[in-house]
Amino acid sequence: MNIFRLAGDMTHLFSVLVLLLKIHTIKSCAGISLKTQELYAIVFATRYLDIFTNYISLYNTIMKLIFLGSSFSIVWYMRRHKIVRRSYDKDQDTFRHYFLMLPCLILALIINEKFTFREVMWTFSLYLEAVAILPQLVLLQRTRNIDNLTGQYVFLLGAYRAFYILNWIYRYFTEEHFVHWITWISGLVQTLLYADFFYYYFQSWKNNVKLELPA
Amino acid sequence: SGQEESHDEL
Repeated sequence: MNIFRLAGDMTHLFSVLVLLLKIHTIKSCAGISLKTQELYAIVFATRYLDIFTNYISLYNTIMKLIFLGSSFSIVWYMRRHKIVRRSYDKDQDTFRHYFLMLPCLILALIINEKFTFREVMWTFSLYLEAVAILPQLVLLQRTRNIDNLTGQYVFLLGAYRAFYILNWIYRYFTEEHFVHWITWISGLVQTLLYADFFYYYFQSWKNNVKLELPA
Repeated sequence: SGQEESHDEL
């Protein structure tokens, strides 16, 4: 565990907590894409298949449980909670997210480190995570009116990705044989998707104006 | 092996 990895995990954790806090306390999920949240739930479910069979550390197990629990409860809130679900921007959140899953699955079947069920599922989760933010970015651009918590949520998610790249660079120089093309390339693609958002986020922060994405 | 290394991440 290095400082970049820890910073990445913490920003990831905070992003989820910010989102849950928003949903739980103000009973609103306005501006949040259910499509992206469903994809994250699938990402964690397929990645952590070995949660009870492959013990790494107490830290890892607890974090996995938090990510699984939070992603499924966010989906539950948005779909089932009688007050929260009313604030869902259903008409704006029209991204066909299921269409993202098939190419990711096919790619995972072709390009993987080892052709086993566990490994293909792990790889699938990496590819899917790389594109899972797309419905959320599309929704942000459509709604234009981005509240602070939603902006912070996406910012923290992007920061998590950036820290993970620093973590891989660090591990590459400090650990032997640490070369994982699949993880790195899908992680890099995912981080680049945030570049545009980051640009406007920092502009609004610098000029102290409300965050708004161009149409 | 390399695989286990990458699987220690979240």
